[in-house]
Amino acid sequence: ATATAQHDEL
Amino acid sequence: MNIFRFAGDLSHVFAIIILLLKIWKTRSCAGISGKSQILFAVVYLTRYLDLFTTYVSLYNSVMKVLFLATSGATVYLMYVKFKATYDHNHDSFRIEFLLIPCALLSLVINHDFTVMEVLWTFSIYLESVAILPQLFLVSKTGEAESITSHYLFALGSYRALYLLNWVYRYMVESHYDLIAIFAGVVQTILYCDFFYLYITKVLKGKKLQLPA
Repeated sequence: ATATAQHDEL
Repeated sequence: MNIFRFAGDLSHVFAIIILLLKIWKTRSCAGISGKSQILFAVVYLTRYLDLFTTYVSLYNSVMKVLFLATSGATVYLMYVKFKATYDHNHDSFRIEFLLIPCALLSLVINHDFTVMEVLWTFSIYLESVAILPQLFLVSKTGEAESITSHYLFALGSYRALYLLNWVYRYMVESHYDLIAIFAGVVQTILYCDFFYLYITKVLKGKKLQLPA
């Protein structure tokens, strides 16, 4: 599992 | 994108539209905390700085513009256009007690010590407590108009649906973001008391009266 590098959520 | 996140975003848009309609139609912002609206505007400004630097999708960009525009419009309506109806006396929550701890925490606990990432983290922490002035105002006045309680229900549901979205993404995409999840859990917990009152009272046609 990886934390988000780029935030793709609002 | 998944159904939980899409439903959450729709609930969020719905809450913002309910609030704007309430203020515009009644030409009054009585019962609404201007401080919470300022905090929400700060949340979107610090979170959506990447609007011009990172393109995720058309949906993502359109929604960011929508949230920035509507939060700015709401603050404008409350503090300029319908300033006379703003309840200064009851809207007395000290928002510096929210801004400073969130700023300090975002400097200490973040994914990456860069300006954009720390601002994003600050925005996530701030959003989780941004509703406190509004809940404080409702507890001080002891009641809320039904339209205001619908606004709060939609707003609280949005992040609750995001919690389901994060469960889905962890199970399906092995994706998770502990900062967003932790803040989202705190944010949703803050609404629980209100959710209980909303479901047991407002949905039965009664006015939202807080026990004095």
